[in-house]
Amino acid sequence: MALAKAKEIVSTEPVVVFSKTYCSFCTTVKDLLSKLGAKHKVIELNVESDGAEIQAALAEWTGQRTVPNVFISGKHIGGCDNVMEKHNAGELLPLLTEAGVL
Amino acid sequence: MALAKAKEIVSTEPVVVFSKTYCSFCTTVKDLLSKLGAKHKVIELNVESDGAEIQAALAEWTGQRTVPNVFISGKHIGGCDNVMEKHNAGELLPLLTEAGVL
Ligand SMILES: N[C@@H](CCC(=O)N[C@@H](CS)C(=O)NCC(=O)O)C(=O)O
Ligand SMILES: N[C@@H](CCC(=O)N[C@@H](CS)C(=O)NCC(=O)O)C(=O)O
Ligand code: FES
Repeated sequence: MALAKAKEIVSTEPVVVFSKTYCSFCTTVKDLLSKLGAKHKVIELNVESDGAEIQAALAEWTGQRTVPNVFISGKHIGGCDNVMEKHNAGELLPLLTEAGVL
Repeated sequence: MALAKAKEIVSTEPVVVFSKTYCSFCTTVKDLLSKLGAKHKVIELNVESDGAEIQAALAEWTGQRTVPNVFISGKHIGGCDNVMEKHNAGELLPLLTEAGVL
């Protein structure tokens, strides 16, 4: 089932980006993480066969039904705006360091 | 045919945004035009029955196959980045004024 799968990924991967390949907001987040040198797991919801189910499960679980949907150390961070806000406030690098991906 | 339709819209409407309803980059452009008080025609390619054909026709015509795809006074402006660049350079308002939509 999709919710169990989403929770498993989020609990085992330090940084997870639920994404869509064609989406510039998702690209922005993925590019930022790469630029910072942070290892991150990407799940492309428009490519996964159960992508729609995962997106619905994430909506139920986090209240966020949009992409990108970002988790660090099992904690829900949010979307592109949330990630950029944390980055501009100097809070992203510490989170990534604690997650052990830098 | 889609190319004729796209060219007709672009030649008759002063400002045209080819868009997709779920896309934040498209929302950014549409919100900016609204905030500036500029009347603009929006074609939602994920809603129009021939949206995919129009998108392909635009790609052929302009070399740009992404959304948002923006035209002012029949001239191809580009995507979200192009529009924001023009705006930050103070060039967008003059274009919109010349187009007669302000
Ligand atoms: N403010 C949000 C915007 C998120 C958003 O609207 N994402 C769009 C794509 S850009 C979305 O998920 N649309 C519905 C979908 O693709 O299912 C953020 O910063 O992430
Ligand atoms: N740099 C471009 C990015 C355009 C882009 O990649 N658009 C995406 C949606 S955000 C797209 O059209 N993807 C393919 C599709 O939707 O057909 C811009 O500023 O507009
Ligand atoms: S689909 Fe365009 S920014 Fe997400």
